[in-house]
Amino acid sequence: STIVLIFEAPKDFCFNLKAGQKIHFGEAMGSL
Amino acid sequence: LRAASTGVMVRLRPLYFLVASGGGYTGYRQYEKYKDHQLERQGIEVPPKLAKPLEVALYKSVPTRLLSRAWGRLNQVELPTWLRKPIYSLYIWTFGVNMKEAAVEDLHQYRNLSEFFRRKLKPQARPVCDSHSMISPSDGKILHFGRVKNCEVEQVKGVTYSLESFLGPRTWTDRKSSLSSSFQEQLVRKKGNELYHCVIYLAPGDYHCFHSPTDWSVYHRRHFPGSLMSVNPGIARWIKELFCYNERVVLTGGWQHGFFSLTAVGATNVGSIRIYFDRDLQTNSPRYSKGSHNDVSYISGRNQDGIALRKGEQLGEFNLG
Repeated sequence: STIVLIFEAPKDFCFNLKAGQKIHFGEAMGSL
Repeated sequence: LRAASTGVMVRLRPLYFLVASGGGYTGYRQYEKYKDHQLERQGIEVPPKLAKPLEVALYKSVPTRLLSRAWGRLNQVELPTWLRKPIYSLYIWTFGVNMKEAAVEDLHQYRNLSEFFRRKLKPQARPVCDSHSMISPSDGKILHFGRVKNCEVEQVKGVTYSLESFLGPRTWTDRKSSLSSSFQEQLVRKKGNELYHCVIYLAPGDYHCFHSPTDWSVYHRRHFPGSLMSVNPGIARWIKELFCYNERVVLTGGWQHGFFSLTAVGATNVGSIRIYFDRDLQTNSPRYSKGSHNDVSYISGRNQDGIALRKGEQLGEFNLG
C-alpha cells in the first residue's frame, strides 16, 4: 500500500527527506 | 507401451513448458539485474526499464481484486489460540515487525491475521513533531518527493503518471479557472505557490494506519475502484501509471497554503481502505467496476468547512483483502 500527498505550498517549502529513507508516522517531512 | 509413453508426454509437456519458460524468464531477469548493478557500480545511471503494453495488459488481466478478496476472507477466519503464536511469529520474522511498539504485545490476543495487521501502537511509540508544519502520515519508505512538473508526478525517479488521471477531473470545486491553464495550474489557489508531492510505500511489516500529516480540512472524497497490482518499489519502477490503475481513495481539501490532498492506494494483499470519518466508503467491493469513480462531498449547506483534521489525528487504515 502507498500514501501519496499532493499539495500546494510557497516556493520556499523544503522537504527534510531523502529518497529511499525509512520514515515513521509523526516524523518531520517538511516545512517553510 | 508406445501409446502409454505418448500419454505421459502429453501429460508432462505443459509442465516442461512452464518450468522451461519460467526458468528462462527468471534467469533473463537476473542477468539484466546483474548488468544494471555492474553499470551502477561504474557510476552510470541506468534508466528504468518500463513494462511493455502487453506485459501491463497481461498483469492487469490477472484477477487481483478477486484474489485480494479471497485473501481477505481467509485472514478473517478466527485462528485457534495454539496456532496464533507460530503464525504471527512467522509473519513477524519474515517482515521484521517490531512488536515492542505494539499496543498489545501478546500475540494470543489477535484473533486472526487481519486483526494483527491492523494492530495499534503504544501512544509514546510515535511522538508527533511540533516544530514542522508537515509530518509523515504513516510508517514507510519514501519513494519519491519534490515539485510537480508538467502535470506529471513521479512514483519513483524517472517513472511518472498523469496528475489528472490520478486525481480525476476537477469537479470537487466550483472555483472558475481559465480554460487555457493546465490542470496543475488550476489546482494552485495562491499566486506564486507551487505544487509538491511525496510518495510513501508501506511494507507488509509496517504499521498500516495513517494519520493527518498537517492541520487541514477535507472537502471531498473520490473513490476509484481499480486493479490491485502490487505497489512494491520494484513494480512501481516497472509499470508507468501504476497508481492510476490501482484502487485508491483520494481526499482533497485545503490547508493554510491552499490545495491539499492525501491519497491511499491499495495493493493485492492490502486491498481495502478505511477512512474513519466516512462510514459509507466501501473499497474492494464487487459492486463497483474498474474505471469509474464515486464522489462524496463533505461540504453541505450547514457545513461549509468540510472535515477539519488536526496534525497527527487518526485518519484511516489499510486492511488485508
